[in-house]
Amino acid sequence: AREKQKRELDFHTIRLSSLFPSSSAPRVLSTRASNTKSSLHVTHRHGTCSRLTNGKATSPPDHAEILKLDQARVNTIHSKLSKKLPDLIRQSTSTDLPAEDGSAYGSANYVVTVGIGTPEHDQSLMFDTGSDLTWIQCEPCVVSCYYQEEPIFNPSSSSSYRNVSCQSAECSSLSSATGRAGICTGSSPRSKCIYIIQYGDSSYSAGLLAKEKFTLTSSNVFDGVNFGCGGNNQGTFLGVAGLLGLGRGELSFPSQTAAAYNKIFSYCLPSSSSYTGHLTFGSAGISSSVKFTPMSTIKNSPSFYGLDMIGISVGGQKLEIPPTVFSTPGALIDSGTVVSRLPPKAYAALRSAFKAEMSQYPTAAGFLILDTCFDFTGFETVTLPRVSFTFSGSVVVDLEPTGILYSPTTSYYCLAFAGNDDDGK
Amino acid sequence: AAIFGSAQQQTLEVVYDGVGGRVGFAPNGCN
Repeated sequence: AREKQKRELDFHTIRLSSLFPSSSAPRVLSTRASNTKSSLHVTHRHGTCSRLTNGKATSPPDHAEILKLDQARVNTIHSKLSKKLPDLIRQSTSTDLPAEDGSAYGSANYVVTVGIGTPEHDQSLMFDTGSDLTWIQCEPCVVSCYYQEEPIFNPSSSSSYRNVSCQSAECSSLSSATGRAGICTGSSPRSKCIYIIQYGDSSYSAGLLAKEKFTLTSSNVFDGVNFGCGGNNQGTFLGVAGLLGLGRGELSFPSQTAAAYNKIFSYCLPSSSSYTGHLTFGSAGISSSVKFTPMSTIKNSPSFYGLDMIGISVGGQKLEIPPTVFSTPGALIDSGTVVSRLPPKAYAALRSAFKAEMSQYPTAAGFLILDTCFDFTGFETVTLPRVSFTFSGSVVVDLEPTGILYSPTTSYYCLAFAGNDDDGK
Repeated sequence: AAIFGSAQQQTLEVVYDGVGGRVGFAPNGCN
Protein backbone atom coordinates (compact mmCIF):
# COMPACT_ATOMS: atom_id res chain seq x y z
CA ALA A 1 0.00 0.00 0.00
CA ARG A 2 2.88 2.34 0.83
CA GLU A 3 4.49 1.65 -2.56
CA LYS A 4 1.19 2.36 -4.31
CA GLN A 5 0.76 5.59 -2.37
CA LYS A 6 4.32 6.67 -3.15
CA ARG A 7 3.80 5.91 -6.84
CA GLU A 8 0.68 8.07 -6.86
CA LEU A 9 2.63 10.91 -5.26
CA ASP A 10 5.62 10.65 -7.56
CA PHE A 11 3.86 9.95 -10.87
CA HIS A 12 1.02 11.40 -12.94
CA THR A 13 -1.31 8.99 -14.73
CA ILE A 14 -3.08 11.04 -17.37
CA ARG A 15 -5.40 10.62 -20.30
CA LEU A 16 -3.45 11.77 -23.33
CA SER A 17 -6.53 13.59 -24.60
CA SER A 18 -6.32 15.85 -21.52
CA LEU A 19 -3.20 17.45 -23.00
CA PHE A 20 -5.22 18.88 -25.90
CA PRO A 21 -8.13 21.30 -25.98
CA SER A 22 -11.38 19.48 -26.56
CA SER A 23 -13.24 20.62 -29.65
CA SER A 24 -16.49 20.20 -27.76
CA ALA A 25 -15.32 21.78 -24.50
CA PRO A 26 -17.01 24.99 -23.49
CA ARG A 27 -14.95 28.07 -22.88
CA VAL A 28 -14.05 28.15 -19.21
CA LEU A 29 -13.35 31.62 -17.88
CA SER A 30 -10.98 32.22 -14.97
CA THR A 31 -13.00 33.09 -11.88
CA ARG A 32 -10.02 35.05 -10.58
CA ALA A 33 -10.03 37.26 -13.65
CA SER A 34 -13.79 37.68 -13.47
CA ASN A 35 -13.87 38.49 -9.76
CA THR A 36 -10.79 40.65 -9.20
CA LYS A 37 -11.09 44.31 -10.15
CA SER A 38 -7.51 44.64 -11.33
CA SER A 39 -7.51 41.39 -13.34
CA LEU A 40 -7.51 40.74 -17.05
CA HIS A 41 -8.37 37.47 -18.76
CA VAL A 42 -5.34 35.76 -20.30
CA THR A 43 -6.01 33.71 -23.41
CA HIS A 44 -4.02 31.65 -25.84
CA ARG A 45 -3.40 33.85 -28.85
CA HIS A 46 -4.85 31.20 -31.17
CA GLY A 47 -7.33 29.54 -28.80
CA THR A 48 -11.10 29.37 -28.76
CA CYS A 49 -11.27 31.90 -25.91
CA SER A 50 -9.29 34.49 -27.80
CA ARG A 51 -10.86 37.58 -29.33
CA LEU A 52 -8.44 37.07 -32.19
CA THR A 53 -9.87 33.88 -33.66
CA ASN A 54 -12.49 35.38 -35.93
CA GLY A 55 -10.43 36.71 -38.77
CA LYS A 56 -7.29 36.14 -40.79
CA ALA A 57 -5.14 35.30 -37.79
CA THR A 58 -6.97 32.12 -36.88
CA SER A 59 -4.47 29.51 -37.99
CA PRO A 60 -1.81 28.97 -35.37
CA PRO A 61 1.81 28.62 -36.42
CA ASP A 62 2.89 24.99 -36.62
CA HIS A 63 5.03 23.49 -33.90
CA ALA A 64 8.19 23.67 -35.97
CA GLU A 65 7.63 27.42 -36.36
CA ILE A 66 6.83 27.87 -32.66
CA LEU A 67 10.03 26.09 -31.62
CA LYS A 68 12.10 27.95 -34.20
CA LEU A 69 10.86 31.30 -32.91
CA ASP A 70 11.39 30.07 -29.36
CA GLN A 71 15.03 29.34 -30.12
CA ALA A 72 15.39 32.78 -31.68
CA ARG A 73 14.12 34.31 -28.45
CA VAL A 74 16.48 32.21 -26.34
CA ASN A 75 19.42 33.13 -28.57
CA THR A 76 18.52 36.78 -28.10
CA ILE A 77 18.30 36.43 -24.34
CA HIS A 78 21.69 34.74 -24.25
CA SER A 79 23.17 37.44 -26.49
CA LYS A 80 21.84 40.13 -24.16
CA LEU A 81 23.37 38.38 -21.18
CA SER A 82 26.78 38.05 -22.78
CA LYS A 83 29.11 40.98 -23.14
CA LYS A 84 29.86 40.17 -26.74
CA LEU A 85 27.07 42.31 -28.10
CA PRO A 86 27.53 44.07 -31.40
CA ASP A 87 26.84 47.79 -31.22
CA LEU A 88 24.50 47.82 -34.15
CA ILE A 89 21.51 45.70 -34.90
CA ARG A 90 21.93 43.95 -38.19
CA GLN A 91 18.90 43.36 -40.36
CA SER A 92 18.70 39.73 -41.37
CA THR A 93 16.99 38.39 -44.43
CA SER A 94 17.88 34.77 -43.78
CA THR A 95 15.24 32.32 -42.63
CA ASP A 96 17.24 30.71 -39.84
CA LEU A 97 16.35 33.43 -37.32
CA PRO A 98 19.81 34.25 -36.03
CA ALA A 99 20.31 35.85 -32.65
CA GLU A 100 20.52 39.58 -33.05
CA ASP A 101 21.12 42.30 -30.54
CA GLY A 102 17.43 42.94 -30.29
CA SER A 103 14.85 42.61 -27.61
CA ALA A 104 13.48 39.19 -26.88
CA TYR A 105 10.40 38.14 -28.73
CA GLY A 106 9.49 34.70 -29.99
CA SER A 107 6.27 32.79 -30.10
CA ALA A 108 4.69 34.32 -27.00
CA ASN A 109 1.20 32.96 -27.07
CA TYR A 110 -0.60 34.70 -24.25
CA VAL A 111 -2.74 37.73 -24.84
CA VAL A 112 -4.65 40.26 -22.71
CA THR A 113 -7.00 43.01 -23.82
CA VAL A 114 -6.43 46.55 -22.59
CA GLY A 115 -8.49 49.69 -23.28
CA ILE A 116 -6.33 52.46 -24.75
CA GLY A 117 -7.23 56.11 -25.31
CA THR A 118 -10.31 58.30 -24.86
CA PRO A 119 -12.75 57.03 -25.85
CA GLU A 120 -11.20 53.73 -25.05
CA HIS A 121 -10.28 51.24 -27.80
CA ASP A 122 -9.81 47.60 -26.85
CA GLN A 123 -6.43 46.38 -28.03
CA SER A 124 -5.15 42.82 -27.61
CA LEU A 125 -1.54 42.73 -26.46
CA MET A 126 0.90 39.87 -26.03
CA PHE A 127 2.25 40.05 -22.52
CA ASP A 128 5.93 39.69 -21.98
CA THR A 129 7.89 39.62 -18.74
CA GLY A 130 11.12 39.65 -20.77
CA SER A 131 10.84 43.18 -22.17
CA ASP A 132 9.92 46.65 -20.93
CA LEU A 133 8.42 48.78 -23.69
CA THR A 134 4.69 48.57 -24.32
CA TRP A 135 3.80 49.43 -27.91
CA ILE A 136 0.85 49.22 -30.28
CA GLN A 137 0.40 49.82 -33.98
CA CYS A 138 -0.82 53.35 -34.73
CA GLU A 139 -2.37 55.13 -37.65
CA PRO A 140 -1.08 56.52 -39.85
CA CYS A 141 1.01 53.48 -40.79
CA VAL A 142 3.71 55.74 -42.19
CA VAL A 143 5.78 52.88 -43.53
CA SER A 144 3.92 49.63 -42.88
CA CYS A 145 1.71 47.77 -40.45
CA TYR A 146 1.00 44.05 -40.24
CA TYR A 147 -2.55 42.70 -40.11
CA GLN A 148 -4.30 42.99 -36.74
CA GLU A 149 -7.81 41.86 -35.87
CA GLU A 150 -8.93 45.02 -34.08
CA PRO A 151 -8.93 48.42 -35.78
CA ILE A 152 -5.51 50.04 -35.60
CA PHE A 153 -5.39 52.78 -32.96
CA ASN A 154 -5.56 56.30 -34.33
CA PRO A 155 -4.18 58.84 -31.85
CA SER A 156 -5.94 61.72 -33.58
CA SER A 157 -9.25 60.26 -32.42
CA SER A 158 -8.18 60.16 -28.76
CA SER A 159 -8.42 63.20 -26.48
CA SER A 160 -5.90 61.79 -23.99
CA TYR A 161 -3.01 61.16 -26.41
CA ARG A 162 0.19 63.22 -25.99
CA ASN A 163 3.57 62.93 -27.65
CA VAL A 164 6.63 62.64 -25.43
CA SER A 165 9.30 65.31 -25.78
CA CYS A 166 12.75 64.35 -26.93
CA GLN A 167 14.24 66.14 -23.91
CA SER A 168 12.29 64.05 -21.42
CA ALA A 169 13.55 61.44 -18.98
CA GLU A 170 11.18 58.93 -20.61
CA CYS A 171 12.89 59.40 -23.97
CA SER A 172 16.25 58.83 -22.25
CA SER A 173 14.91 55.60 -20.74
CA LEU A 174 14.51 54.09 -24.18
CA SER A 175 18.17 53.07 -24.21
CA SER A 176 17.68 50.59 -21.41
CA ALA A 177 14.18 49.56 -22.50
CA THR A 178 14.94 48.84 -26.13
CA GLY A 179 18.72 48.82 -26.46
CA ARG A 180 18.51 51.90 -28.69
CA ALA A 181 18.47 55.55 -27.68
CA GLY A 182 15.45 57.62 -28.62
CA ILE A 183 15.80 59.68 -31.79
CA CYS A 184 14.74 63.34 -31.92
CA THR A 185 12.51 64.53 -34.74
CA GLY A 186 14.31 67.88 -34.74
CA SER A 187 16.56 70.14 -32.70
CA SER A 188 13.91 72.26 -31.00
CA PRO A 189 13.03 71.59 -27.36
CA ARG A 190 9.57 70.56 -28.56
CA SER A 191 10.82 67.86 -30.88
CA LYS A 192 9.26 64.44 -30.50
CA CYS A 193 10.92 61.19 -29.43
CA ILE A 194 11.13 58.27 -31.84
CA TYR A 195 11.62 54.73 -30.54
CA ILE A 196 12.81 51.68 -32.43
CA ILE A 197 12.53 48.24 -30.91
CA GLN A 198 13.86 45.26 -32.80
CA TYR A 199 13.41 41.68 -31.70
CA GLY A 200 15.63 38.65 -32.06
CA ASP A 201 13.72 37.29 -35.04
CA SER A 202 14.07 40.62 -36.88
CA SER A 203 10.51 41.68 -36.07
CA TYR A 204 10.36 45.34 -35.14
CA SER A 205 8.21 48.30 -34.21
CA ALA A 206 9.13 51.96 -34.63
CA GLY A 207 7.24 55.18 -34.08
CA LEU A 208 6.63 57.93 -31.57
CA LEU A 209 6.99 57.55 -27.85
CA ALA A 210 3.72 58.85 -26.42
CA LYS A 211 1.50 58.94 -23.35
CA GLU A 212 -2.04 57.61 -23.24
CA LYS A 213 -4.80 56.54 -20.94
CA PHE A 214 -4.73 52.79 -20.27
CA THR A 215 -7.90 51.19 -18.93
CA LEU A 216 -7.46 47.74 -17.40
CA THR A 217 -10.94 47.65 -15.91
CA SER A 218 -13.47 50.39 -15.19
CA SER A 219 -11.93 50.99 -11.77
CA ASN A 220 -8.29 50.63 -12.82
CA VAL A 221 -7.53 53.46 -15.20
CA PHE A 222 -4.10 55.07 -15.68
CA ASP A 223 -3.51 58.39 -17.38
CA GLY A 224 -0.23 59.23 -19.00
CA VAL A 225 1.22 55.76 -19.50
CA ASN A 226 4.29 55.89 -21.74
CA PHE A 227 4.03 53.61 -24.75
CA GLY A 228 5.25 53.27 -28.29
CA CYS A 229 2.80 54.35 -30.98
CA GLY A 230 4.22 52.50 -33.96
CA GLY A 231 3.74 53.61 -37.53
CA ASN A 232 6.26 51.11 -38.84
CA ASN A 233 5.76 47.56 -37.63
CA GLN A 234 6.69 44.23 -39.13
CA GLY A 235 7.11 40.69 -37.94
CA THR A 236 5.48 37.72 -36.35
CA PHE A 237 2.81 39.60 -34.43
CA LEU A 238 -0.04 38.71 -36.80
CA GLY A 239 -3.45 39.43 -35.28
CA VAL A 240 -2.43 41.26 -32.11
CA ALA A 241 -2.26 45.04 -31.69
CA GLY A 242 1.10 45.07 -29.92
CA LEU A 243 2.94 44.06 -26.80
CA LEU A 244 2.59 44.73 -23.05
CA GLY A 245 6.05 45.06 -21.48
CA LEU A 246 6.10 43.57 -17.98
CA GLY A 247 9.87 43.60 -17.39
CA ARG A 248 11.68 45.27 -14.47
CA GLY A 249 12.89 48.41 -16.25
CA GLU A 250 11.64 51.99 -15.71
CA LEU A 251 9.45 52.05 -18.81
CA SER A 252 7.69 48.75 -18.09
CA PHE A 253 4.01 48.78 -17.21
CA PRO A 254 4.58 47.50 -13.62
CA SER A 255 7.14 50.28 -13.03
CA GLN A 256 4.84 52.97 -14.43
CA THR A 257 1.95 51.83 -12.24
CA ALA A 258 4.11 51.27 -9.15
CA ALA A 259 2.21 53.92 -7.14
CA ALA A 260 -0.97 51.86 -7.48
CA TYR A 261 0.33 48.31 -7.42
CA ASN A 262 3.76 48.52 -5.80
CA LYS A 263 5.25 46.59 -8.76
CA ILE A 264 3.27 43.52 -7.79
CA PHE A 265 1.52 41.46 -10.44
CA SER A 266 0.61 37.84 -10.88
CA TYR A 267 -0.66 35.60 -13.60
CA CYS A 268 -1.76 32.11 -14.44
CA LEU A 269 -1.18 30.76 -17.93
CA PRO A 270 -3.95 28.36 -18.95
CA SER A 271 -2.91 24.83 -19.90
CA SER A 272 -5.44 24.63 -22.70
CA SER A 273 -6.80 27.09 -25.20
CA SER A 274 -10.31 26.24 -23.94
CA TYR A 275 -9.54 28.03 -20.68
CA THR A 276 -8.60 31.54 -19.72
CA GLY A 277 -6.07 32.47 -17.10
CA HIS A 278 -5.54 35.84 -15.47
CA LEU A 279 -3.11 38.71 -15.30
CA THR A 280 -3.69 40.58 -12.07
CA PHE A 281 -2.04 43.80 -10.96
CA GLY A 282 -1.54 44.43 -7.25
CA SER A 283 -1.80 41.95 -4.44
CA ALA A 284 -5.58 41.39 -4.53
CA GLY A 285 -6.51 37.74 -4.55
CA ILE A 286 -3.00 36.33 -4.31
CA SER A 287 -3.24 32.83 -2.89
CA SER A 288 -2.06 32.31 0.68
CA SER A 289 -0.29 29.17 -0.53
CA VAL A 290 2.20 31.13 -2.66
CA LYS A 291 5.81 30.40 -1.72
CA PHE A 292 8.38 33.07 -2.53
CA THR A 293 11.93 32.76 -3.75
CA PRO A 294 14.30 35.75 -3.90
CA MET A 295 14.42 37.59 -7.21
CA SER A 296 17.97 37.99 -8.44
CA THR A 297 19.33 40.53 -10.88
CA ILE A 298 20.90 39.29 -14.07
CA LYS A 299 24.19 40.98 -14.90
CA ASN A 300 23.92 43.19 -18.01
CA SER A 301 20.15 42.70 -18.21
CA PRO A 302 18.32 44.27 -15.28
CA SER A 303 15.00 43.96 -17.10
CA PHE A 304 14.90 40.20 -16.58
CA TYR A 305 13.52 38.50 -13.50
CA GLY A 306 16.37 36.36 -12.20
CA LEU A 307 15.85 33.26 -10.07
CA ASP A 308 18.18 30.95 -8.18
CA MET A 309 17.42 27.47 -9.49
CA ILE A 310 18.97 24.87 -7.23
CA GLY A 311 17.60 21.45 -8.07
CA ILE A 312 15.35 19.18 -10.11
CA SER A 313 13.49 16.05 -9.04
CA VAL A 314 12.06 13.35 -11.28
CA GLY A 315 9.65 10.76 -9.94
CA GLY A 316 10.37 11.88 -6.38
CA GLN A 317 14.13 11.45 -6.75
CA LYS A 318 16.38 14.48 -6.52
CA LEU A 319 18.82 14.50 -9.43
CA GLU A 320 22.51 14.61 -8.62
CA ILE A 321 23.45 17.95 -10.11
CA PRO A 322 26.28 19.95 -8.53
CA PRO A 323 24.99 23.37 -7.34
CA THR A 324 27.50 25.23 -9.50
CA VAL A 325 25.82 23.84 -12.62
CA PHE A 326 22.92 26.19 -11.86
CA SER A 327 24.69 28.99 -9.99
CA THR A 328 27.40 29.66 -12.57
CA PRO A 329 25.15 30.64 -15.47
CA GLY A 330 22.18 31.78 -13.35
CA ALA A 331 18.53 31.49 -14.30
CA LEU A 332 15.56 33.67 -15.17
CA ILE A 333 11.82 33.31 -15.54
CA ASP A 334 10.24 34.45 -18.78
CA SER A 335 6.63 34.40 -19.98
CA GLY A 336 7.73 34.60 -23.60
CA THR A 337 10.01 31.57 -23.79
CA VAL A 338 7.95 28.42 -24.34
CA VAL A 339 10.29 25.52 -23.55
CA SER A 340 12.52 25.81 -20.48
CA ARG A 341 16.24 25.74 -21.17
CA LEU A 342 18.71 24.10 -18.80
CA PRO A 343 22.49 23.97 -18.51
CA PRO A 344 23.70 20.90 -20.46
CA LYS A 345 24.69 18.91 -17.35
CA ALA A 346 21.32 19.56 -15.69
CA TYR A 347 19.44 18.70 -18.87
CA ALA A 348 21.42 15.48 -19.32
CA ALA A 349 20.53 14.39 -15.78
CA LEU A 350 16.85 15.24 -16.33
CA ARG A 351 16.71 13.44 -19.65
CA SER A 352 18.43 10.35 -18.31
CA ALA A 353 16.12 10.06 -15.27
CA PHE A 354 13.00 10.74 -17.35
CA LYS A 355 13.97 8.14 -19.97
CA ALA A 356 14.58 5.56 -17.25
CA GLU A 357 11.11 6.13 -15.78
CA MET A 358 9.51 6.01 -19.25
CA SER A 359 11.31 2.86 -20.41
CA GLN A 360 8.02 1.01 -20.96
CA TYR A 361 7.04 3.34 -23.80
CA PRO A 362 8.35 3.25 -27.38
CA THR A 363 10.70 6.10 -28.23
CA ALA A 364 10.46 8.29 -31.30
CA ALA A 365 12.77 10.57 -33.27
CA GLY A 366 13.56 13.98 -31.83
CA PHE A 367 11.77 17.13 -32.96
CA LEU A 368 14.03 20.15 -33.47
CA ILE A 369 15.26 21.27 -30.03
CA LEU A 370 13.34 18.44 -28.31
CA ASP A 371 15.47 15.30 -28.32
CA THR A 372 13.57 12.94 -26.01
CA CYS A 373 10.37 11.83 -27.70
CA PHE A 374 7.89 8.98 -27.44
CA ASP A 375 5.34 7.34 -29.71
CA PHE A 376 2.15 6.84 -27.71
CA THR A 377 0.14 5.37 -30.59
CA GLY A 378 -2.43 2.98 -29.10
CA PHE A 379 -2.19 4.40 -25.56
CA GLU A 380 -5.15 6.20 -23.99
CA THR A 381 -3.41 6.89 -20.71
CA VAL A 382 0.24 7.16 -19.76
CA THR A 383 2.08 7.37 -16.46
CA LEU A 384 4.67 10.11 -16.21
CA PRO A 385 7.17 10.75 -13.44
CA ARG A 386 6.43 14.02 -11.65
CA VAL A 387 9.00 16.71 -12.38
CA SER A 388 9.65 19.45 -9.85
CA PHE A 389 12.05 22.35 -9.66
CA THR A 390 13.53 23.70 -6.47
CA PHE A 391 14.40 27.38 -6.16
CA SER A 392 16.28 29.04 -3.34
CA GLY A 393 14.31 29.32 -0.11
CA SER A 394 13.24 25.66 -0.48
CA VAL A 395 10.51 26.63 -2.93
CA VAL A 396 9.47 23.45 -4.75
CA VAL A 397 7.44 23.88 -7.94
CA ASP A 398 5.65 20.77 -9.13
CA LEU A 399 4.96 20.90 -12.88
CA GLU A 400 1.68 20.02 -14.53
CA PRO A 401 1.78 17.24 -17.17
CA THR A 402 1.47 19.95 -19.86
CA GLY A 403 4.77 21.32 -18.60
CA ILE A 404 6.45 17.93 -18.83
CA LEU A 405 5.38 16.80 -22.30
CA TYR A 406 5.21 18.84 -25.48
CA SER A 407 3.13 17.21 -28.20
CA PRO A 408 3.75 18.18 -31.81
CA THR A 409 0.99 15.70 -32.83
CA THR A 410 -1.62 13.64 -30.97
CA SER A 411 0.52 10.49 -30.77
CA TYR A 412 3.96 12.07 -30.67
CA TYR A 413 5.18 13.51 -27.36
CA CYS A 414 8.50 14.93 -26.29
CA LEU A 415 10.06 15.90 -22.99
CA ALA A 416 9.30 19.63 -22.89
CA PHE A 417 12.83 20.81 -22.03
CA ALA A 418 15.96 21.60 -23.96
CA GLY A 419 19.60 21.98 -23.05
CA ASN A 420 21.65 25.09 -23.64
CA ASP A 421 24.64 24.54 -25.87
CA ASP A 422 27.23 25.22 -23.21
CA ASP A 423 27.40 25.22 -19.43
CA GLY A 424 28.18 28.93 -19.34
CA LYS A 425 24.68 29.75 -20.61
CA ALA B 1 21.26 31.28 -18.18
CA ALA B 2 18.71 28.62 -17.55
CA ILE B 3 15.21 29.84 -18.49
CA PHE B 4 12.01 28.77 -16.77
CA GLY B 5 9.57 29.00 -19.66
CA SER B 6 5.84 29.33 -20.16
CA ALA B 7 5.13 25.63 -20.82
CA GLN B 8 6.40 24.87 -17.34
CA GLN B 9 4.52 27.80 -15.78
CA GLN B 10 1.10 26.63 -17.02
CA THR B 11 -1.64 26.56 -14.34
CA LEU B 12 0.74 27.87 -11.66
CA GLU B 13 0.03 31.16 -9.97
CA VAL B 14 3.22 33.13 -10.61
CA VAL B 15 3.64 36.27 -8.50
CA TYR B 16 6.17 39.04 -9.17
CA ASP B 17 6.91 41.36 -6.27
CA GLY B 18 9.22 43.99 -7.73
CA VAL B 19 9.60 46.04 -4.56
CA GLY B 20 9.93 43.02 -2.28
CA GLY B 21 12.42 41.45 -4.69
CA ARG B 22 10.80 38.05 -4.85
CA VAL B 23 8.95 35.70 -7.17
CA GLY B 24 6.25 33.37 -5.87
CA PHE B 25 4.65 30.18 -7.04
CA ALA B 26 1.49 28.33 -6.07
CA PRO B 27 -0.37 25.45 -7.70
CA ASN B 28 -3.80 25.76 -9.35
CA GLY B 29 -3.51 29.47 -10.09
CA CYS B 30 -6.13 29.53 -12.85
CA ASN B 31 -9.00 28.33 -10.68
